[in-house]
Amino acid sequence: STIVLLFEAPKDFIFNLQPGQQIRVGEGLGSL
Amino acid sequence: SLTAGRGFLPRPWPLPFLFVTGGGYLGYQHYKRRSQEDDEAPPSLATPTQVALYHSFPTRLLSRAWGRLNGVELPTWLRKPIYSLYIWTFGVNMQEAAVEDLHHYRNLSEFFRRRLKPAARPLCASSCLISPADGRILHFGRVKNSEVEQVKGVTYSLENFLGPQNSRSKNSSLSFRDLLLSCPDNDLFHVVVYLAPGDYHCFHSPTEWKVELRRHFPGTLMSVNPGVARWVKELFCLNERVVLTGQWQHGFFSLTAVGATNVGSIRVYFDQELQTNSPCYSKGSFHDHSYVAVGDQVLKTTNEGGVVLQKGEAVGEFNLG
Repeated sequence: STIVLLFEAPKDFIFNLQPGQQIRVGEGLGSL
Repeated sequence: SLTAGRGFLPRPWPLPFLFVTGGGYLGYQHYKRRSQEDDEAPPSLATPTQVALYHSFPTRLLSRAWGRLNGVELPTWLRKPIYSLYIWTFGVNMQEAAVEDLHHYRNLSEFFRRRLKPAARPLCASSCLISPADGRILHFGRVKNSEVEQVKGVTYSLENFLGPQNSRSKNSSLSFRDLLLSCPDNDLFHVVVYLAPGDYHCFHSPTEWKVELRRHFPGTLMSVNPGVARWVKELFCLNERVVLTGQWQHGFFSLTAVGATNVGSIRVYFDQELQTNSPCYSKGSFHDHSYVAVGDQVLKTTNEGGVVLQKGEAVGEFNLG
């Protein structure tokens, strides 16, 4: 199963992620 | 002599033969893809015939049968060995489960839906957006030209994924992506989280937002593991999914739960009407349910039209079959 998030944000939104990384509920995905 | 010997020979069964050969073929393709993945080679996409073959498999029927099987109550003595095998195979961490005693879970479906201890998932306070699920980040980035990448180099159409928007007819000169944006200075972003079989399978609200619409797309239930996502273009548009759309502090926001063969049904806690992986729905259609005022009827859970979700709040879960 998969969850897909699609969202609008200011252009300076930055992801704090690496492709393939393991993640858990509540961990930050990105910030402004 | 063939006619005479017919009584002795086993009858050919075309359907099981098709399943076995087809399954073997897909297994081989999966093995081939894994090898390519390891080599970090560019994805090799399935041909339309291969996709049509996979698409024609009765994956929804198989999924429901799998769900029925896993809903059978297990005798107490059998629970520990069965769940231990599952834990060992998929690397489940039972120390974070709310109930660690394996005898407590009556069947594999209950075990799959296990809850976590209250403090097991602290919420990141410094981030405006948190992970909605446990899993692996398959892909993330900006949406360009109304095409979204399910994995690097394999795209799907945003319009096929979300379905038509009401605002589309009002201003047809704008692209689908631009129609979703409330402010031209903003951009559209996406994140894909893949949940492996051993992961905690509830999903939570990634931010504070208001859900206005639920759109249910009954579809096929192909595997969504990263290998298949690299192989089948538009996989997320073909599979059964539930799209929740609404608004957050920066404008448009959506969360989509995509089902798979083994995990075919999706539950949303605040929506009792939603029924997924049901034989009454046909592939290719979609069904809307608005959470904003409908005529004179306003849902109790709404606040100024829409279901308000807090950051980290439990939203729903995936179920076996």
